[in-house]
Amino acid sequence: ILGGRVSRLGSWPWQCSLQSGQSGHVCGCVLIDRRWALTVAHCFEGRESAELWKVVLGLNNLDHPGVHSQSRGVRSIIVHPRYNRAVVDYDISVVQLDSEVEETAFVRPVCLPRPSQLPSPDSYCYITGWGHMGNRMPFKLQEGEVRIISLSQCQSYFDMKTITPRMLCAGYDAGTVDSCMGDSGGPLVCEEDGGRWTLFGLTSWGSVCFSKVLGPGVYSNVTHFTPWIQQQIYIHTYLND
Amino acid sequence: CFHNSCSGCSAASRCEPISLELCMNLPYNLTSFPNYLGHLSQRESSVSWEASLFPALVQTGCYQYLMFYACTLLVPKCDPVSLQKVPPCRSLCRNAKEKCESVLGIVGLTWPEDSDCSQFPEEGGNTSCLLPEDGVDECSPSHFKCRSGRCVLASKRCDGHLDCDDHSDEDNCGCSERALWECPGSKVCIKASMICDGFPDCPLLVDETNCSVCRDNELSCNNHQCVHRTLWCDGKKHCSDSSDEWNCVSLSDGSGSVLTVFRTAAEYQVCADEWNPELSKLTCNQLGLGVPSSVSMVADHPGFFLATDAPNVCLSLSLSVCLSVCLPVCLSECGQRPAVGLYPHRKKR
Repeated sequence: ILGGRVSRLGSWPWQCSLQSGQSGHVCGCVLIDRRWALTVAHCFEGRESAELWKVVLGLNNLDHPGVHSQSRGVRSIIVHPRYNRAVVDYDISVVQLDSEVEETAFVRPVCLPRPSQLPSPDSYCYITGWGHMGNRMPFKLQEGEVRIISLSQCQSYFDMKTITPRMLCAGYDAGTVDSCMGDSGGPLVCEEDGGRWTLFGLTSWGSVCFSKVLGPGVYSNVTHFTPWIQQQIYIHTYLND
Repeated sequence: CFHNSCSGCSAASRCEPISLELCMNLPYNLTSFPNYLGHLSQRESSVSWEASLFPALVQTGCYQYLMFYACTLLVPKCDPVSLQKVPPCRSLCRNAKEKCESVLGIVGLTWPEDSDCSQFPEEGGNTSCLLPEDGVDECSPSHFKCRSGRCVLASKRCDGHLDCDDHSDEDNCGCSERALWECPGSKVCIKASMICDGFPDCPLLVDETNCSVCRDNELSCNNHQCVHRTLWCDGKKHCSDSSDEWNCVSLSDGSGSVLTVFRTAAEYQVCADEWNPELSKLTCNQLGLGVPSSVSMVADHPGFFLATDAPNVCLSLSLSVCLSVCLPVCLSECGQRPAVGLYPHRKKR
């Protein structure tokens, strides 16, 4: 996260770290149910097999997981059948954990948006992750406040790419606060009345974020996929093969 | 063999129509092989390195008649009377090489060695040779001609990148120019493979309508397969995309949030007899909505059928007897941040 700040332990109890073998943290992910998490499809390119992965929750410092962290293996990875690697469209995956997590103050699911519920342009939401900060990789979970940008305005930043309805844009013209490599799959969440947080985006792609950042970040639009997500959870939970 | 005897007759040369797309706009339409690059057939020519090198080189605009020259090598003219090949003139070869060889050098490529110009006759000698006539098109059919006259590969037309020096390759890019399908009633372009694939892409979902013709006793899956009504919501997948088991349990949109199940392709309420908290919990979980907040029983709503054979529910004796299950809301404890409260909130000063 560029332009963000260190987050307090437990501030984002749905944030998880998708880790693979020796690489350690590879991508962010988001807990949506005791046994289910979301991330983006491009994290699994070249590493599609579930046993390569584990999900760590209740983390703040990657180097010191601490007593509140919980680690789970991955039972199955469901990449969206329409995921398009070339244009990074339909960039979403549902991850089934090999066992339920214990819900604590530091590990809790985030809400999925209701059908056709979208954050309003110019509203402020939060992104979190352990991705690149522009000058280094952090140990502690970073958080940043970003502004939702309309698709039409977002398209103007990326004239060589198409911003599809499966995408959501957030950030700032100058890119002062933005997600970066290593944040992929992490949450873009907005607070609703009563302190309830809803997941509207998964960090997906953007312009180069090591050097001078230009334009906003692009997120997978979770609202577009909510029916598909719930179908996958239902099928894998209740349907005998 | 016409003019002199020969020991063995090599394959008698003959003319054949040009089929190489690259060279379909030449002022001649018969060719013969082997050609001047050693290819033995048009098929070999079409997959040769030169057949991709020259069209790419044409885009640089290094020589106006480069494509014409390339075609006289790839598919040399065949004289229908003498059945002999007619070569390019030496000056044409020399011009192309002098103007374009250096461009190849920039990208570390070399000029095709088979096309040594000394093998070709000087124009005006007693051997006829080819020179570009007026009106020869410098672009081939597999190019897009920019307004400025430049040629860019057809694949660059409407690809979202500005390739022509005057950007004309990105003008008027409708769906057909991009070999896409235009959604009726809108400007949205989608790939043909996205039609009837189970994922709505067009506004008003027109790409997913009229995709299947199922019999009366069947329903269409999300991917337009047909599955018998009795197999819907029976707990087993019959549609290959398992859509026969989607949304089998729902809370009716009406104010009461009445529990509704979809059985054998019809909607039913659930009778309250024998209902228990476990079923409430299972229902909310199946709906992906967390845990039940409360359950109440309501008199059945007019116009609804009552469940008769759904498992774990009563057998209704008549429309007036059975109360229905109503789950006002399944409380979802999602999206809370209890740990944040653990720290004394910073008092703004």
